[in-house]
Formats: sequence, structure tokens, C-alpha cells
Amino acid sequence: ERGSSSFNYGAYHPLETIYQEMDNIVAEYPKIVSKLQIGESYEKRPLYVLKFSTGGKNRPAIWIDAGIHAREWVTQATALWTAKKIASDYEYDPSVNSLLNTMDLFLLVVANPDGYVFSHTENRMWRKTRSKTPGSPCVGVDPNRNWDAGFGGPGASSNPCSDSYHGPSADSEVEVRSVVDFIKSHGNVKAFISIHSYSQLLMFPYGYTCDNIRDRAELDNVARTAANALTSLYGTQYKVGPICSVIYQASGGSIDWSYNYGIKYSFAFELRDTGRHGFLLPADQIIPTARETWMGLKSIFEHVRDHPY
Amino acid sequence: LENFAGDQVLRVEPCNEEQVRLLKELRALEPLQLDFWRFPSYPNEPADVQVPFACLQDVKVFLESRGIKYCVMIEDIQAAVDEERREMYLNQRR
Repeated sequence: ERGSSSFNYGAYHPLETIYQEMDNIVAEYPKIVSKLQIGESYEKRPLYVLKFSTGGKNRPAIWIDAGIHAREWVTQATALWTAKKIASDYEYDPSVNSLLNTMDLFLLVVANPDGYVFSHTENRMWRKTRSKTPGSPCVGVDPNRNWDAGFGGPGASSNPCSDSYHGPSADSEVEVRSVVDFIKSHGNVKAFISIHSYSQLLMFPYGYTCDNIRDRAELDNVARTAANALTSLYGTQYKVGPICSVIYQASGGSIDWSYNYGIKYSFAFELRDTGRHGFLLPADQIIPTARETWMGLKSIFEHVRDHPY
Repeated sequence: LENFAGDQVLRVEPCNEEQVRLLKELRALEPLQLDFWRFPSYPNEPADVQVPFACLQDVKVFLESRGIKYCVMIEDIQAAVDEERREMYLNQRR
């Protein structure tokens, strides 16, 4: 697999192979794709972001991250397929052209590389980071309970041994802090999309409280349109709504932080997985999952592009 | 490598607030080492929980004695992991 044209996107790969393929995409589409390192994980693995841009200075941007819960492998696989799709569709798909002529796009393909490697080598069901907690035999923090949004509130555990442990303080995890620092230093991010996989949901804030956000009507409308676009391909059914009512109350989540930071278009996807397969979605469903997700993503992109704020 | 032989995933369906509360209590019991894939939230919303083989009986007794409905969603996680590993091996060879 020496180039993105021969890479098998329909298979699960170890971290090194994913990082190599990111380099291949950059090499193949150097005019619009570049790679940035936004930090290092707890175990010193690089955190790489693919930047899709046609130029301009500090254009409004869309942020996408995938795989913050390491074991949800189809998210990292979907993100990689999406990277190739955006790069290869530029100049061919008017929607992608129009987007990239207006905005930049940042894609963090593996948001939790330590957890991802651990899920390949030690424990297939690992979801947390790999940071050590002083005084506890248990390792890791749930990185989607670690953001500065209702930190430590309902739906997060204070027990370091729990799979939803919120960590010692907001942004304590370097993987989270690196994204926060990047978004803050960029200063012009208009959409923040986090990709997970379990039970087919498309959600918007809030999770830490069941109060409605100011923009609920608009975000609900955007999400429903996106979910319909996604469903149109294979009929996969998605539930849409605020995290709190669609799934459960959970504090310290990324899209609550991004919304409160002023990024109106904040969404979280839970990709195709009924639970019958757990997080072990069969490899032959990777590309269908990526394809349908692309329909939903594109629908959100178009709305963000056409509704500057 | 952690072995998940005999671990099951149960889909639990609480039908009222009291059952949701009981599931949240179950979640807090550290010795059981339960991994909730979908956390308990509202009545009639399912919760999915991975239960280590060693605790299966305890958890099932807990649920049954309190009248909480559940079904086995994944019979044996290790079998699923093995299948995935086989697929990855075949892909690498291809």
C-alpha cells in the first residue's frame, strides 16, 4: 500500500499505517492538503491534523475530529476515507469546490492515538486516554468528559477506574488541551464536528444540562436535513436532538465546550452500529458507513458555508 | 492481551425511574468492572453493558431480582474479537 490509490480503505489499520496514509494523501494532493502537528499525546505520539485549504489567510474554518473514544475504530477509518474523498473530489464536486474556496477544513483523524494503539495491542475495548492518575492503580481518563463544559457534573464519574472518569481537572488530558489550544489560537472556527460510533445519532448541545441552547431550532433543522441526507443512501436510521434528551446527560463533552466557546455549528455523530456488533463493526461496513456519513457531513458543510456569522 | 472469553454484552431496558436509578447504582459498583457501552439514562431507553464472565451471574441475579428486563446482545465478545482479527489478517495478506 504505497499510495492512496491502492490503499485498502475497507480494512482496519494500525496507527502507523493510518499516519502513513495521511502522508500519502498530502503527497498526492499537495495543492489543497497539508499536515499539521497540533501536539503530542500522553505517550508522546504526534497529534496530526489534515488541513484542506485553497489558500487565503485565516479563513473561516470547520473542525472535525474522530476517534476520541479509541475503540470506535470505524470512526478513524471513516475519517481517513473522508480525507481522501475531500481531496479527490476537489475540482470535480461543485459542493466541495465551493466549500474550499470559502473555508478551510481541519480533520483530526485519530484524536486519541494512545488509546487507539492500546486497543490494537492490549485491550480491544479500551476507550480512555492512557494517562496515569496519582494514587490510583487505574489508568486513563474519558477524554469526552474532560472538556471545560459543566466539568465534573452529571454523567461523568469521579472514579479513576470508571470508563467515564472525567479526570482530575478540565483539559487535564493533553489530547483535549491540544485541540482547545489549536481552536483558540485559530480564532475563526465556525463549525465543530466530533465523530463517534454507536447507535446512530446526530446530536447537538447540550449534554451537561438538559436546558435548550439558544440556537436549538436552527441546529435541529440542520441536523435533521443532514440525517435525511445520510439515510438517503442505505436507509440507516438516525435519531436527532440534543445530547441530553437523545442519549443521556453527560458533562464535560467536546461539543458543549465548542458551543459555549462561540462555535454555533457544533455537532456530534454516532455512526452506524446497532450494538449487535459492539464496536467491532465488520470491515465490510467501513466504506458504506463512510459513504453515508459523507452525505450528512456535506449537508452540514453546505449550511455552514451559506450561513456565515 | 486481555481476553474477553465468555464476556457478554447485555441490553438492559429499564421501564421506570427506579430501575434507571438501580442501573446507575450498578454502574458505580467498582468490583464488577462493568463497561457501559450505552449508559443508563431514561425509562424505556436501553443501556448496553459489557459484563466480564466472572460477574455474569451476579449481574443477571441483580437484574432479575429487581424485575429489570434484559437480553443478551453479544454472547461472547472474544469470538467477535477473534473474527475481527481474522478479517484483519486476511486483509493484510490480500
